[in-house]
Amino acid sequence: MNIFRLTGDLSHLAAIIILLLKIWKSRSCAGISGKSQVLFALVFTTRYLDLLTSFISLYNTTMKVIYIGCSYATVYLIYMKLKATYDGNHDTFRVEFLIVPVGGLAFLVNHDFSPLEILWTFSIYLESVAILPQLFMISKTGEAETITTHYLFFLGLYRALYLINWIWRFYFEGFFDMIAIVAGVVQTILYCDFFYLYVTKVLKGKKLSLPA
Amino acid sequence: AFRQMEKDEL
Repeated sequence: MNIFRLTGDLSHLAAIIILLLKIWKSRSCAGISGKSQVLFALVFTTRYLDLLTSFISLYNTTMKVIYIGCSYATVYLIYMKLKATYDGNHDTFRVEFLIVPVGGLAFLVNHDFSPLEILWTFSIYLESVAILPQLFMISKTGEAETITTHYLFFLGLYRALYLINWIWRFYFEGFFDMIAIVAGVVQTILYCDFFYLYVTKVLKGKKLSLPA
Repeated sequence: AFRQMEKDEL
């Protein structure tokens, strides 16, 4: 464990908690893409099946359980409890255009052709594009609530910190995972546009509205 | 090592 991975995990946890609290306290999921949240629940489900097969550390197990629990709770709030506030008309990204290519790629490019490894690879690839429905929704509505931008900031920051963690681990441990790194770079690049708007607008107290 | 055998990252 290194400081970059730890702050990355805490940033990820902060994003997940911010979103869940925002929806729960405001009793509304307006502006939130339910499709992205379903994709994240799928990412965690396919990645953390090893909860059933191996124990790595209390930290590892605890965080995985929290991530899975919060992501399913968020999906539940959006599609069941607070369904009336779900803005389906703007959440129209065709997720099948993500899942099918990602699923195919996971079969073609992986470290080992075993079920757990294929699912892990699918999860890594899917996570890199899972935010697209949310970013697409913001571009359609033309704006985002400030709390939603904080959620996106921490979510984008987490994988950027993981990139530094992988540089650190390559340098000090000779460890690297090309699949995770390439997907992580793609994932972080997708946030660059948002990061620019977040820094130039939200951090100056303005509302995030598009076109910029 | 090409990849850590143990998946110790989240």
